[in-house]
Amino acid sequence: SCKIIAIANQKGGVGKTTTAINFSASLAVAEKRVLLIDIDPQGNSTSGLGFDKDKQFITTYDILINQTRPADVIQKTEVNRLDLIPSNINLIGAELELIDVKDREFVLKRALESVKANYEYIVVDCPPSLGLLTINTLNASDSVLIPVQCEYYAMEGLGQLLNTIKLVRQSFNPNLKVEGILLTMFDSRNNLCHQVVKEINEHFSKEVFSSIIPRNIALSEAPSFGKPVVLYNIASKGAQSYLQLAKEVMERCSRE
Amino acid sequence: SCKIIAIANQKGGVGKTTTAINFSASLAVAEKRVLLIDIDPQGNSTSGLGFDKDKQFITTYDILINQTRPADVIQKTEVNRLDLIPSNINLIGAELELIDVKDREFVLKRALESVKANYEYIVVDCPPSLGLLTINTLNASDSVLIPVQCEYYAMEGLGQLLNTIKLVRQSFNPNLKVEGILLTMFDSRNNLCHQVVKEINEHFSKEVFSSIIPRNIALSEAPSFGKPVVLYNIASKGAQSYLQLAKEVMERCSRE
Ligand SMILES: Nc1ncnc2c1ncn2[C@@H]1O[C@H](COP(=O)(O)OP(=O)(O)OP(=O)(O)O)[C@@H](O)[C@H]1O
Ligand SMILES: Nc1ncnc2c1ncn2[C@@H]1O[C@H](COP(=O)(O)OP(=O)(O)OP(=O)(O)O)[C@@H](O)[C@H]1O
Ligand SMILES: [Mg+2]
Ligand SMILES: [Mg+2]
Repeated sequence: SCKIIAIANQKGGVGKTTTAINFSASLAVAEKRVLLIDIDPQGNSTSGLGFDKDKQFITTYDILINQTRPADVIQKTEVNRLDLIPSNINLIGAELELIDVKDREFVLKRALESVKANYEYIVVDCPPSLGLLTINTLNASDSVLIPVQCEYYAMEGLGQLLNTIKLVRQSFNPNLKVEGILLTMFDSRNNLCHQVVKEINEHFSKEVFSSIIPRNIALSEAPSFGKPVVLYNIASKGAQSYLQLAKEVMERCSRE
Repeated sequence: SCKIIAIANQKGGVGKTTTAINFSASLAVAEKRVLLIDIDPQGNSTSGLGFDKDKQFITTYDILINQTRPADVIQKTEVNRLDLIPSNINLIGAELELIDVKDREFVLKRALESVKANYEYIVVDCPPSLGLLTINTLNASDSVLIPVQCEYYAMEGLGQLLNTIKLVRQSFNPNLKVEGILLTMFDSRNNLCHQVVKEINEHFSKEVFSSIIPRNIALSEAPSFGKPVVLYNIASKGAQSYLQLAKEVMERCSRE
């Protein structure tokens, strides 16, 4: 069976792309067949895996607007068992063009039916907004993994995001669960970080992953080499923390 | 006369809100009359200045959708000469509702005509996207101040953003200029930061501000106290760097 996990948070810069790339790559290293879908017009998951965004002629846009089959858009990556559906700036038009499409909120869900059997995990990197691209993803997903930076504004927005997920569950996708809340860019020397971790553990103890992603230079350097951190520097704290996260998610899934 | 400056970048988490709040407050400290407009549904500029987002009953939403006069929405802040037009999650509906409005790209521009005379600067904090809220802002603005984090993905997105600004200039707002590119979260111990600064100085030397904002704990702590950093800790490097930026922008404006 295939599990579809959305990486979403409307707050910008919290580590959605860094998590999408490195969590997927870590699952692939653990011998799971994984498909990463970039549904952000910025195309950071696409370039972060070494693909030239300007040379992607068929992207997520075509799946949503031109009924292109996902199998015709899928690319192999440098990581064994990890495939990618790329995106680029063309996707920016999709939000407006989807408005007039019948069942516009379920276009992605319908499209993924044809490829689910080939993968054990499908991970989707969302843009920093709650528009039709993110709604389509939430409707197609089994669960949502929520990266939260250890900062004030990121914590403040968490309640609103959980509220939106509840609304999606009530009106579109009754099976949508929260896979977990992932604390990112944790800096042990920083007081505010400790306060945010304490607050989130108090309010959301059930959902928070025990794996915490530290602020780690290898994670911000790796994308400039087009590689996930497990290929760039597997000994780094960044790589180890995402391998740990993949293990934690796989263990939770095996218990379900 | 009044200068309207958009703080915009579709990349998330680059310091748009931190810049909008602290640049505005620094201009006010320099005795300029300033209006800060929060046009992001996240409402971070609103809460970062100490306002409870859930208690804002008239917001930017009402100006865009209900033709409310800006004067009826403006709130005084703790900083002398700095006023705010607040926002909250209600604004999320505006992007869809604006679609059917006549001249939907110019609603904000028309609305601001009635208050421009009361301010020397109007600063607008944009969401991390290039949708109708950001387009409305770019059409209402004289210039765009672009915060760029010293990171790979933020640098990668800069070319796309400058392209979008050029398109807006050609089709909607011929006067739109780039106020400048502001390097943020600079960490002198981090090699990648130095590389990004070098690259941006090479490709965009005309646009880059000489003021650089360092990564500084006071900047991330101040919003949890609802204060701009000049009120939270004026001696901090964060406060000093935004006072320096305000000075640099005012000097550029006086030469125009
Ligand atoms: N744990 C970490 N340590 C150091 N740097 C990190 C870490 N996680 C992410 N980064 C860096 O922080 C920046 C923001 O992360 P990223 O782009 O993954 O966030 P995002 O949520 O996908 O942003 P957006 O909202 O624009 O999609 C990037 O430059 C990334 O390289
Ligand atoms: N120079 C700095 N030093 C330390 N922390 C900073 C600095 N600038 C911003 N921050 C922190 O980094 C995070 C991102 O900044 P901010 O929210 O201002 O970015 P943004 O571009 O407005 O994000 P969004 O795309 O979600 O609107 C915030 O938690 C903020 O407090
Ligand atoms: Mg991203
Ligand atoms: Mg912001």
